[in-house]
Amino acid sequence: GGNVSEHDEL
Amino acid sequence: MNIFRFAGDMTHLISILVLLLKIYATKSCAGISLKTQELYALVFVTRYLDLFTDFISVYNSVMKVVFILTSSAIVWCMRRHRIVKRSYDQALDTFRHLFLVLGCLVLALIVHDKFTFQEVFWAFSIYLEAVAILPQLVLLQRSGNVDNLTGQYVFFLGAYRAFYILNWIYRYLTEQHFRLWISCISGLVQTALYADFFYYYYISWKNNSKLQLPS
Repeated sequence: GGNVSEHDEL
Repeated sequence: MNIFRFAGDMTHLISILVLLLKIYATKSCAGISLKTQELYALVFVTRYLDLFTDFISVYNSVMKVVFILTSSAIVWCMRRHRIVKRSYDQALDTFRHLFLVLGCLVLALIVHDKFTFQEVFWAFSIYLEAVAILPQLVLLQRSGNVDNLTGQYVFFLGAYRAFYILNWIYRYLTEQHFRLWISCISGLVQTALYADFFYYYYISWKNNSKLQLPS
C-alpha cells in the first residue's frame, strides 16, 4: 500500500 | 502496518478514552473546548466517508467506527448531558471555529489528490485535524491552568502525532511508492502547534507546578 488514494491510515 | 503506526493509533485512542472517562467520572468538562471536540468529530466523519466503499482491514474499519462513536459521545455529553453541560466554560471557549472549517474547505478544494467528493473531503479532514487543537489551546491559555487529566489528554494526543511522524519516516524508507505529501505536511503543522504546548507542559512538570500558559 502507500499510494496517495489508498488511504490506509486512520 | 508498522509498530509506529500502531503505537500512534493506540495513543490516539487512549487520548480520546482519557477524555471520555474524565468527563464521565467527574461529571465535568471544565477546561475542555467543545469547539475542538466538534472539529474532531467532523474530522472523523468526513475522513471515514470511505467506510462503506473501501475495505482495507477489519482493524481499520473497527477503529474508524470507534473514533466516530467516541468523538461523537464527547460532543453529546458536553452539549446534552444534564450535569456535564453545566461545567462547560462557554464564556472562555469563543474561538471562531467556523473560520477554520471554511478555510480548510477552500484549501481542500484547491489542494487535493483527485477532484472527487471523497478525495476533497479526505484532504479537508487532514487539514482540519492539523488546526482543530487551536480552540483548546486558546481555552487553556485563557483559563490559565490545566488540570491533570486535561494535561494527560493533550499529552497522549501529542504522543500520537510523534508516532505518526515516525511511521511516515519508516514508510518513506521502506515502501517504494509512499508519497503522502498532504498527510505529511499537514501532520508537521499539527505537531508544531503541539510543540509549543509541550514546552510549557515540560516546564510545569519539571518545576512540579501547575501548568501555566503565557498570555
